[in-house]
This record gives sequence, structure tokens and C-alpha cells, in this order.
Amino acid sequence: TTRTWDYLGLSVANPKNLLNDTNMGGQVIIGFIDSGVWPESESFNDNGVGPIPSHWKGKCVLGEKFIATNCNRKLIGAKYFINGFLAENEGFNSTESPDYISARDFLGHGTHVASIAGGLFVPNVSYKGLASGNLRGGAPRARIAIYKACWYLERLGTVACSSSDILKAMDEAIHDGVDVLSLSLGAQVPLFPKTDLRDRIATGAFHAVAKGIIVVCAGGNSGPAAQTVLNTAPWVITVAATTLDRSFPTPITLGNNNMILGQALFTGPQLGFTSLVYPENPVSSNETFTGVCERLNLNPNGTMAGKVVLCFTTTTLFTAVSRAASYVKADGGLGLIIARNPGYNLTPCRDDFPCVAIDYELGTDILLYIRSTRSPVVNIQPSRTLVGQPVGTKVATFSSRGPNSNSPAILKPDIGAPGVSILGSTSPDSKSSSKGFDILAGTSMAAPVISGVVALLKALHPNWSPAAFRSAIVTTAWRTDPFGEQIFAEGSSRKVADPFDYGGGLVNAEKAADPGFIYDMGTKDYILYLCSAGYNDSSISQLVGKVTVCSNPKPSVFDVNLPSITIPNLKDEVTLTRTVTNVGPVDSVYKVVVEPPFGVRVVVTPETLRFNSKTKSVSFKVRVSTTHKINTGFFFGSLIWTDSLHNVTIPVSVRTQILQNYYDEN
Amino acid sequence: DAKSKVHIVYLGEKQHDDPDFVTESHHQILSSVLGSKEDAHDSMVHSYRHGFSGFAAKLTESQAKILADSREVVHVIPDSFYELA
Repeated sequence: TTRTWDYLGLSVANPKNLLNDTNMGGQVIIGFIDSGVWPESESFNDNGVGPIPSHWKGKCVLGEKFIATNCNRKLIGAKYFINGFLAENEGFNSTESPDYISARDFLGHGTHVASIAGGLFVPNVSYKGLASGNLRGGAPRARIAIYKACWYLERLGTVACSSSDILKAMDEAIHDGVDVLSLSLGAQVPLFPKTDLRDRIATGAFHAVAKGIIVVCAGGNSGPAAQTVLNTAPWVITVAATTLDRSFPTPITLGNNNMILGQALFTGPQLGFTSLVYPENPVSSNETFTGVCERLNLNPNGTMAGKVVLCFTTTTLFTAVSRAASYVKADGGLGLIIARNPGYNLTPCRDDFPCVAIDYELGTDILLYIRSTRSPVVNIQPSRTLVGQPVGTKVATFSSRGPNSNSPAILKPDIGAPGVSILGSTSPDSKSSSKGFDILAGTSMAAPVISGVVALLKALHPNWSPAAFRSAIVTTAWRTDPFGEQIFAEGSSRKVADPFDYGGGLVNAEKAADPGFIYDMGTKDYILYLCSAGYNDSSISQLVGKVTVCSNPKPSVFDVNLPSITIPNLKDEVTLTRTVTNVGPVDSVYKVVVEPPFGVRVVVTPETLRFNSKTKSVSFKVRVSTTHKINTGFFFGSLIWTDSLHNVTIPVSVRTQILQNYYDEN
Repeated sequence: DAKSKVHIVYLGEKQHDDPDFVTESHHQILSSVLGSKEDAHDSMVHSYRHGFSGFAAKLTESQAKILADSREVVHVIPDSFYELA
């Protein structure tokens, strides 16, 4: 976060900005359902933080190494929920477990996400000299409430968050009075078939949103494949991860003086010129060699000893680098250069072992050099921090993508935010911690960026509904990076990002503070969605707590009042309705500008919207038809309403399906 | 005896403002299926009583089925695990 907020235009330097206009979110409470918190972290110091907001009804629950004074005016609440986890893991021995049976964070993940959304200023922080700057959250004075529901399972070396514990945490957070609920969690894909409410987070979130709590969820890390986005309920804000305009170039100097810049978090000690090897079968040997990263351990003993190794991989697993590095180290190797698909964000080595990532083109250049000389050598120098142009913004390869496999007509993800190489606070117990800080990547890190922004917006607009905040960030989002350059979507070939990569675009907090008008939604809109999704009347009645009868014929999912239009199966003409609510000047007049998707006709009536003291909300109809004669993929456009001060922009995504419910290999 | 596992029994919006009353109603629902208050108490993992109504309990498949069929229950789903993203 030493770069995040300056990059997003939310730096304290700007005289008039959202941060200062809202006292940095001082009266807003953000709840985190995660792995707990490290209370001694400087991010949760309460210097300069005023009295606890009066609407807070939560508590500081004591537990293992967690005492009453661990809470303060910043970290105002801490609870933990383990009954579901224990019931499902009867062999779990809490005395032997390194995890704390309290709200204290062993893993560091909960501490990291909380510091991103609401951490206080911590000056001059870096990760072993990298990414240095002032660490802070999006809403530095917001209050933090911790609900620990994720536990380290040592025998499996994994983390598990029982859904029954998560629901209990949500139930308590609703009682305690949080304003924003931030969930950097993702269920195992495949998603629950077809229904949102069988997704546990969606169930609890429905009731939280009905009570005015804004629920922000990570979109998942199963990208770049399509239809992998998680947490797809229309009432939550689902976040995709983008990169910052920051990278960590690591000079690789070859013996022929060619210099290549790879990526790593290598902070030395520098090796100096060292022998370089690409394990491959020399003519004179009947032994088998391999230069494939994940198979380096199959090389004859001593092949890599005392050398830097070049390898190639097609795997996209985050662990590709660490596994290859362990093979090299085991054979006495001194360093690793890993050539892989561009953009696959791989967890770099953390133990000062030089392992540098490059792409195939650069890998091939190095391979040609190795083959051109008898004694190839290389010098890997420590990584540096490069901020600003020419570093571009991309949607992170791992970021899960739409369309929404639960309901393709509901655009997911909603919004993009930086989630790659984010420096935040962590637990000193974490093995990648450096002085209590860590650099992490994932939609886990992107979600709290949005939680922080939404906390500031909540301070500015305390009476807005959760849907209003989603609308405001979607309709004002950047479609380019903050400097006007295209945002690419990392994948097996880069493409310009589209709504299935990052929803409305990259969050633009300053513009979201004054969006012009909003596509608002309330319980009746969610009921319309549930009816269109085929829920029966009795379930919906129990869900909302009052008798509800769906209209007959059931409503169209295209009429769900979202700040987006997504038609996955256009054949004949579709007409849909949107209702918008003025939040700008009382007397406002908006004109429509349509940027239709290729080959699609979009007609909007009326073409002018007039708001005044008597008319706060108006509706308009959109008629969509296709000129395509074949089943196409999705084409993208926009629907913009402008009053010359605001450009209220929603993404339009349309796929023609002349032949419906049909799949072919084309 | 079929193995019991944690299930989430979801009842929708709360019908009462008093959380203790809501939890008591959960115990009654559960003991009507398990046969006694003691069994219900041993089986209960969580009672959801502030933002919505429901409970988590250790149930066999057949007990879960009985609950899923009862009128006041929206759905019964087995506990599952989320990962950190």
C-alpha cells in the first residue's frame, strides 16, 4: 500500500480529496472475516483516533495470547469462531497447533488485508528495501473489527475456514454494527450449482446487505480461465485484482555483457559472475537431463551444483517457482532463472535465494547464449523498485473471470483494484514476514482496497444503500490506467481488458464520491432477481421474513437494476428497464450516448433524463437486437448518460445465440 | 449409527427480536428431530440469531433430510470449507 493510494489518486497531498473530506473514514467500522489480527502491528495503533463510534456494539473477546488491552480505539473489536472447524476436524489438537485459539493471527493474511483497508499511517516501510514508502490503509482512521474464522491446519499445511463459522461471524458482525464487511475468501470451485443462496457467504451477505452493510468479496484467484469468478451474488461487491504501476526489475547480466531485466524480490547477497547451466543432453552422454522447471529434480546429481540454472515452464501454479528453487538448492545450485508465460504471477522466492522470472523470449535469448559458449556465466543483481511509467497496469493473470457461472446475466466481477505485490502488515509468525511486513498478491489484497474506498464513501454518504456504493464505483471506474493507457488483461495472450476481467474497470474513488446518479437496489430488486432465478415463493418469503409472491410470468433477469447490461443469449429483440436515482444537483438533465457492442443495435428511450425537486428517480428502456447471423462470442460496449459534469457509464456485454442452449467447438 | 457431520440449517429472516428466544426455537426444532434436549444441545455447533435465523448442527444424512423437509426450513446444506483468496 506504499504505492496503492497515490496510484489511485487518493494521496494526502491533494488538498481537496475524499480522504480529507471524510476525516479518513473516522466514523466507519470495517469488519474482516479472516485469519485474525496481530494487534501489536503499528497499522492498528490508535494515535490520533477519536472515541469509538456510538453505533458499535461489539466486544474484544479474550483468548490465547489475546488480552483486553490488545483492543483499542482503532482495533475496536475481536472475536473468533472455531466450533465448526473443530466439529469437522476432530483430530485437531489446539495445544499443539501453532495457531492461536483466539483472534490473534498466526498466518498474517487477516493482518495484511486489515492493514490494506484501514491501517493507520506507518512511515518509511519497505520489504527488505523494496516497495518502500508510507504504508497505510484506504481509510486510515476507520475502525477495525476482527472476526477470526480461518484456522491453520498443521497436519495438512493448509488454512481452513468452515462455512458454519463464517456464517456465525457474519451474524455477530451484523449484531455488532459494522458498516462494511470485507471477505477475502473463496470457496473451492466448482461453485454451488445454480443457486446463490446455497453459497454460505451469499446467504449471510443477503441479510447483512438488507441491514445496510456493504459486503465486499474477493473474486477468486482461478484466472485467467473464464467463468471462474467467485462470490457472484448480485448483492455483494465482487473484486478483481489488477497490478500497480510498480515492478521489481532484477538485472541479469550475461558473460557477453547482454543485460536482461527479470522480476523478483531478490535483495541479495549478490553472487557475482557465476556459472550458468541449462540442463540438456550433451551429445557425449547417455544420461537424461531436463530443463523443465518442475522436473529439475530428475537431473543427475551435481548437474546444478555451484551454478545458476535456467529452466522453462508452462505451469501457471503459484508454487512453480518455489518448487523449482527447492530442487536447485537441494542439488547445491546457487540461483534460478525461470522462463514462463508472461504475467503468471508466481510467488517469488522469499529466503534471499536468487530466483528471477522472465518470459520465453528472454529465456530463449539466454539459452542461445549458453549454447554459444563453452563456459557461460551470469551475474544476478538485487531487485530494484520501479514506479510509474513505463510500468503499465494489467488485470492480474490469476484474477478470476466472468461470465458469472451462476447467472451469466449478472455481471461479475463488479470492479478492479490493485492486488499484486501489495506491501502490508503481517504476523511476525509468517515465514515470509520481514519486520512484521509482507508483500502479497491475490484478490484477497484487492478486496480490502475496495473496502477502504467504500468506507470513505460511506463516511461521505452515510444514508446510501450498499447497492448505491457499488453503482458509484462501477459507473465512475477508469477503463484505462490513471494515466490514460489501456489496461491489459494478463492471460495466455494479453488482450485489452473487458468487463468480464474487471467489471466496470479500475476503481476511481474521487469520481465515485460524486457519481451523478446511481442504479440503486433494495430488497425488492433482490426479490426480483430471486424470482427470475427460479426460487419458489415460500423460500423467498422466509428469506425476507414476509409473504412474497413472484409475478407471473416470472420477471426477466435483464430487469435487475444493476449498473451493467449483460445479455448472454441474444436472439430476438430484448427490452429491459433501468431506474436511476439522482444524487447530484437537484435540477439535472442527462443525455444518452450509446457505444453499442459490435453488430448489436441498442436503442434507449427516452434519450433525455430530467431530474428536479419532485423527480428524484426516473426509468428508461433499452431495446437490444442483433445483426449477427451466427452464434458469436461476447462483444462489449457502453451506455453513458452525461450532463457534461458526470459521465455515468455502464458496461454492455452481449453474446448472440441464434441457436440457443447449444455448444460447439467453434 | 450413520456418521454425523456439520450441516447448516437455514431458516431465513429472524421471526423474533430476542436472540435468546431465537436460539431457544432452534433447540426446539433440533430436539424434535434428535429426540431430546440433551442430544440437541450436544449436536448444536452455532445458533444464528442476530442478522438472520438458522443453526449449524452435527446431523446424519437422514436427520438432515427430515429437517430439510420441514416447512420452516429454507434449506439444509452441509458445512464446507472456504480458502483464503
